[in-house]
Amino acid sequence: SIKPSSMLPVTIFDKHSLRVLFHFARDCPPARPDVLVVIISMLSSAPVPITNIRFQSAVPKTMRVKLQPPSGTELPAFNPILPPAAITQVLLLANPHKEKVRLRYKLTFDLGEESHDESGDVEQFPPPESWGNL
Amino acid sequence: SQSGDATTWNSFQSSDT
Repeated sequence: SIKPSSMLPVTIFDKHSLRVLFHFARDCPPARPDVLVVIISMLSSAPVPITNIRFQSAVPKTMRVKLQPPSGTELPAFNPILPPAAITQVLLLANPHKEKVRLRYKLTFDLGEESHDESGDVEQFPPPESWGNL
Repeated sequence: SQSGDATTWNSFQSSDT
């Protein structure tokens, strides 16, 4: 039961009608004040299904990142009448030295017949000293 | 020119690594 923090989500990717957001959880895992819990949300407004969605991430060697299985790997074509579909995936980030966090991601997906391979950096993280009660 | 970035990175992780 991860409670989102009051912080606004960060849009880390927004192209080809696919949006990826980072929501920061309010609390750290029990007894792990060095771990930030990030809920990744993926939303599509594409007129065709997006399939084979895969999110990978890397952090500096002084940190560790662990991705839990996503709630799915595809999103249906956007339908303004139906509630929006979303994929959620939990990312755990360990930062024992409380350094400024930098995260690299790779996002691959098929938009209809086109395959896409996107990557980028994320630096908008809450300051490590505030982790645990965001 | 961009200052040399001394950061060394872990390999990419996904949910099935």
